[in-house]
Amino acid sequence: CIVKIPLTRVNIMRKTRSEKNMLNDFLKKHAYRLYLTSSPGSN
Amino acid sequence: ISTHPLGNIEDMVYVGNITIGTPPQKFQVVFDTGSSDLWVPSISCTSQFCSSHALFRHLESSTYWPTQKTFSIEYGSGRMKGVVAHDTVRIGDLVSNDQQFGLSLEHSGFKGMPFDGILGLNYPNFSFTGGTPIFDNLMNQGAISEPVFAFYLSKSKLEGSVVMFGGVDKSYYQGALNWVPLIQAGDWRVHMDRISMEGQVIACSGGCEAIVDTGTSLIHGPRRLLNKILSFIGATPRGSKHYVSCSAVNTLPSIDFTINGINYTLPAQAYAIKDSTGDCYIFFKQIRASRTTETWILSDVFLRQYFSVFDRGNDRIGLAQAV
Repeated sequence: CIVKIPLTRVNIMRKTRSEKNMLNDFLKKHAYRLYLTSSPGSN
Repeated sequence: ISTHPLGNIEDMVYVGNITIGTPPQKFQVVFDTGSSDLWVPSISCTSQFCSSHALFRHLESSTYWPTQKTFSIEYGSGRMKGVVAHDTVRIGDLVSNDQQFGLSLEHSGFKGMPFDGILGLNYPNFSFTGGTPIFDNLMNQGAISEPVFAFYLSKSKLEGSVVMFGGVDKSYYQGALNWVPLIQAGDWRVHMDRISMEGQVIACSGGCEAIVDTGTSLIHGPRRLLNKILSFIGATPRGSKHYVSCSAVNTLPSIDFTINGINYTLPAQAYAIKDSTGDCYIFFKQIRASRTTETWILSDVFLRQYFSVFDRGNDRIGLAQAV
């Protein structure tokens, strides 16, 4: 009864140089951190 | 022809496909244990993010119905705003009818990201859309046999990673599956005993908290303690990153994360990765230190080594050596 969903480890190296540079800038700031910075109702 | 392997430094996000609506519209999402909401971009979205991603066309879905509710979510990597809606969501063979989800209209910070949306797998109390998260709906609707899901994040291959729902496939791990109770039901956060290198406690000396988060790529920890580890490794700062010589990686010490009395070892090959310039940088990042609690985020870097099971039925996390 287990449902398996394949995950892809995204290969951003295939993207264009400008996109990659943009991503590098982004990673410097955030490094793909999705964890929430606030909690519901905190605003 | 001479071929050379390329370091794949930004190869850090794991995405999977889901569908929303009738007939189904496909989206590539991050399965994120750090948040609780599902959102995808709306056809009405005008942000730059939306120009390069799959957009939900609500008028084309016969099972869609809107609400008057709006929501906003601020993640560590960006923020978005949108409206709350309901529709049928499918994850593989699993169907969540009348699933509440977010349709994003504005984004900041997500530009260029290789996913359309995020599917949160945390407890309901972290929901910003205010509805029942998809895993809770699947449990309530009796769609899954056991209230668990598990992640196998492949170390080297672009493919081979899976998230599984409703049970655990033992072929993805070896040895024992060690269970760790949550500090509190409501967040995938456990108590960690200590962090040590070569037998020396280097952080978390009095115990600390660890968030087990599939939506984060690097190990996050408090600045002072991270600096201690980086100094122990002999990493040198360059820009916002810390580097070591790639030729030295094989000689660098492992890091032991002790959780519930069991050591989970992270070898240097897991935390020091070769980048496109041929240098090796350390997969750690600072987190803003809490005044009260020392918190670490055990992210994909850790979860590539350890198969992880998220057990909602018993409010615990299982960890085992990944194959």
